Amino acid sequence: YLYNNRYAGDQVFRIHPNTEEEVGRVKSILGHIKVDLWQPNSLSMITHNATVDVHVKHNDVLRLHTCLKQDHISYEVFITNLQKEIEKQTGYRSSRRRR
Amino acid sequence: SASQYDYEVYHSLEEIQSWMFEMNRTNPDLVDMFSVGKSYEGRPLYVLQLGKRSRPQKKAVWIDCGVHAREWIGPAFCQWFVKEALSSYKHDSVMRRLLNQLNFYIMPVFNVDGYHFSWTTDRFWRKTRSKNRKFHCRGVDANRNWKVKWCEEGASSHPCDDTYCGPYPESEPEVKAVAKFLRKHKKRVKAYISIHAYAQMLLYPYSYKYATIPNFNCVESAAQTAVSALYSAYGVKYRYGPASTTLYVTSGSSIDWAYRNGIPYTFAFELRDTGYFGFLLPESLINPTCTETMRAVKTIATGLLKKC
Repeated sequence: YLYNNRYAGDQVFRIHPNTEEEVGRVKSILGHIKVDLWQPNSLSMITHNATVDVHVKHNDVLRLHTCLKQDHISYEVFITNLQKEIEKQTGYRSSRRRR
Repeated sequence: SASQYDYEVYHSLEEIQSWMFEMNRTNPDLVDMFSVGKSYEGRPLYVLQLGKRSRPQKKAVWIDCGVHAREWIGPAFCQWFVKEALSSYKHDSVMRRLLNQLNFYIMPVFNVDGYHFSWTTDRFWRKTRSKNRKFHCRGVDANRNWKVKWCEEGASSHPCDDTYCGPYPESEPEVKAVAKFLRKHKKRVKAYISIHAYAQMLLYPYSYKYATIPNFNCVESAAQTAVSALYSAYGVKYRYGPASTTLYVTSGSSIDWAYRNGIPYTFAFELRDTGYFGFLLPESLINPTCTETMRAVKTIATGLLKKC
């Protein structure tokens, strides 16, 4: 595996905070989980009506689902297995090369 | 060799650097290669200069890619630009005129240490790889480290944050080296372009404040023409405008610094996509993304040859 399979089961969430209150909730939730923000680049830049793309480690995926559902915050998962996407992006070529 | 190099896959730092040497070796009349300095971990910061050696004081365009390590489509575009420029010089009158009348400084990988790290260890690394004296966290956001409104809104002073501005302006050797080069050549460099991803936007100053730049009409018109040219390729829409209102307020950015340093046209491209693949844009989309961006960059450069 690429990167020693370290991204197996990781997911990328796309979160849609629609109100200032939801922005506050999203900042608080993401502030308590170790996440990798893809867009925007820091919690302070999260605003309503702008999406938040966040990479979450596999062992925090369930927790984030639970928190967002509890607060009725709109979201979807746009990458369900990050390792697979990484393998697809370059893995295919390196396996070709291996062949 | 140059003819077998695959421009439609992502390449490691080593592959890109040997490709640069090959471009330099096989195109003696149009290409020069030099280093503007060394990275934090001691790697050379290579730049290719493209252009006919006609007269010393030609106007110039600077294009850097790979400021943020995980944005791999950036270095792919810089390689694509070089390939297209050199291969079309003979048969494309627009490109021939550009290379005859302008020099292009192309820096395929600005953040060489971070890019190498994103290939070997952490695919989503963003920053440089400099060490911090007090914290275990490493790296500075190379687009928050420039000496313009440094470390104010939109940057973090905490070393573990992804938007960490650094211990002081130009603390990063990579930033200092490029700033030094652009300061030295400021009279000739008329456009600064920095390639990032992802969001599908074309941004221009200011990033650090909600205000209008003095030459707004010329820059706005150049941006509009550029995104129209981009759209003409595959119908992909890019938003454009001042970075502060189009994306968000950030301080210490390269386009603000370059603009304040006297370069009248400074742009940041946020290439594809808007968040289906994010940083993992598949290799199958390198071709269309680079083709459309090539059209945009050519119109920006062509605009420099006219009066605004």
